[in-house]
Amino acid sequence: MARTIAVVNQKGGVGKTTTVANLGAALAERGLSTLLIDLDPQGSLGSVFGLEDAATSLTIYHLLIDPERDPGAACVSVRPRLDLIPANIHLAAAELELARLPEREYRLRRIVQRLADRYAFVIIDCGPSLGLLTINALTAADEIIIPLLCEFLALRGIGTLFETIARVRRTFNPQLQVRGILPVMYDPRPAHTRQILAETQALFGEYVFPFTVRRSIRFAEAAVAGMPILEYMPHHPGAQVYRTLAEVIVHDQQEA
Amino acid sequence: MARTIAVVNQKGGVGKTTTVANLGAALAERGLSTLLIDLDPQGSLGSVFGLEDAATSLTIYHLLIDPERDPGAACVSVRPRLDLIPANIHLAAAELELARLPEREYRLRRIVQRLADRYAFVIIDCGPSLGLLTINALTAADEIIIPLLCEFLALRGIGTLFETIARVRRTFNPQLQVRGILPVMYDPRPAHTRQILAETQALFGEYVFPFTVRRSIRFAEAAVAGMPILEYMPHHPGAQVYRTLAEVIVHDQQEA
Ligand SMILES: Nc1ncnc2c1ncn2[C@@H]1O[C@H](COP(=O)(O)OP(=O)(O)OP(=O)(O)O)[C@@H](O)[C@H]1O
Ligand SMILES: Nc1ncnc2c1ncn2[C@@H]1O[C@H](COP(=O)(O)OP(=O)(O)OP(=O)(O)O)[C@@H](O)[C@H]1O
Ligand SMILES: [Mg+2]
Ligand SMILES: [Mg+2]
Repeated sequence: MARTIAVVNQKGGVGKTTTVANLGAALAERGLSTLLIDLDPQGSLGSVFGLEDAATSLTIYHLLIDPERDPGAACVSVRPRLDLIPANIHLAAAELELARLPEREYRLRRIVQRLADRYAFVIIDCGPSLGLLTINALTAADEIIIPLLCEFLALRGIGTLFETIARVRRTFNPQLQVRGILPVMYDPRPAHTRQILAETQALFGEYVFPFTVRRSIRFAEAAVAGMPILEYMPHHPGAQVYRTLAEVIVHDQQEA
Repeated sequence: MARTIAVVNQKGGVGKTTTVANLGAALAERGLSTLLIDLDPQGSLGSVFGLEDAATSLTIYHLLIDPERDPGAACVSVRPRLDLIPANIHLAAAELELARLPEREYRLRRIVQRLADRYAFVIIDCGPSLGLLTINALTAADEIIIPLLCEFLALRGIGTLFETIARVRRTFNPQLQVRGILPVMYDPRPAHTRQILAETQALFGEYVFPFTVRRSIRFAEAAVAGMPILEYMPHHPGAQVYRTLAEVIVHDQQEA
């Protein structure tokens, strides 16, 4: 039975897609079959693996709107032990279309349940919003990872995110747990980012992972190359942090 | 009659809110009365001026849902010659509610038209999406400014944005023009960002403003202080660039 992790933060540009791609790659590297689901109409997740729009005929949009479709047909193998269900701009229409459908919050959960026996992990990349698509991700997930840019405007929204998580736990998914907050694009030199990290640790305690992904242009370069950083520069410190994250996630399971 | 400018980019975290706040401050500094409208449920724009949630009773959400309300009552004076209509998380519900209402794409345009004679400029901060709220902004606006982070994943989405702009121009707002693409958070040291800037200039020619806002932690510090950078560090190079942007925008008008 797959463990399903949603990577969520309504603040834009804080490393959600990068975290999903690299955590997925790290889990696959450890021999764990992993499915990534792109739930952002921007469709960045596919492009981080070199998939571009034209190649994707069946997307998560089709599965959400038509539950009769076989979800397995939308899984594209991007690396050994790593599949991906892509998204594209048509998903933007899904929020309005889903709103009218029965069981609208549970649509993604039903899809994941039909695929869960084929994978050890399912990881969902959310877009920068707390709308119906993200609610679907929170309803489908067992656990949540929150990437956080250590800047004031990014920390400011975390309270609202926790409120939304509590609401989903009450109404749709009692098992939902926050696995952790991952500081990303971290630059320890300015006092501001150090202060925001300290404030985050004071506010959220052991929710905050004890490691950070440092800011590095190599992440943007890797995206151009159509690879996660684990492949683009296997020994890069950022790649090592994502391997550590995978280790912590897998280890947690044994404890649970 | 106010000139209405929408600051748009569906990619998250690329400096939209920062650009609206600082362009607004620069226009007010030149003596031009300016209205800022926050159209992002995250409500970051208010917080950049020190306004936090509790203080905002009437928001853009109320005006969009109830056209009978007096829009002037929602305008909060944040600085001399600078007013702001705030947003908060309730706006997230507006997309679904607006979808069912008549003239759903024109709601913001009607609001702006009722306020246009009181201001020289109206500037709209969009959230990271191309949904109905952003369509409202594009329908209400005369001009568009696109902040661009010079990284591959950010440039990738610009084509889709131009397609959406073309669609809005055809269907809802024939006057709509792209005023320019503003490179922000620019760090000229890595080859990657220089390449992406060069590619942007090759693709979009004179749409790209001939200046960039360099990356600087001072922007995040200014947000903590509840001020645009023009106030926080009046002589900071980033503040000067936003003054230059205001100069170019105002000057354009004389040419038009
Ligand atoms: N550790 C890092 N250091 C430097 N740049 C990074 C790092 N992680 C990600 N990036 C870059 O930052 C930008 C934003 O990252 P990404 O697109 O993953 O964020 P996101 O939260 O998914 O954005 P959106 O809200 O638009 O979905 C990308 O250009 C990415 O390449
Ligand atoms: N020139 C700059 N240099 C460094 N940091 C900047 C610069 N401009 C903005 N920032 C910071 O980058 C982060 C993202 O900026 P901002 O919130 O304005 O982007 P946005 O596009 O409005 O994000 P969203 O998509 O979530 O609405 C903020 O923490 C902001 O303080
Ligand atoms: Mg993303
Ligand atoms: Mg913003």
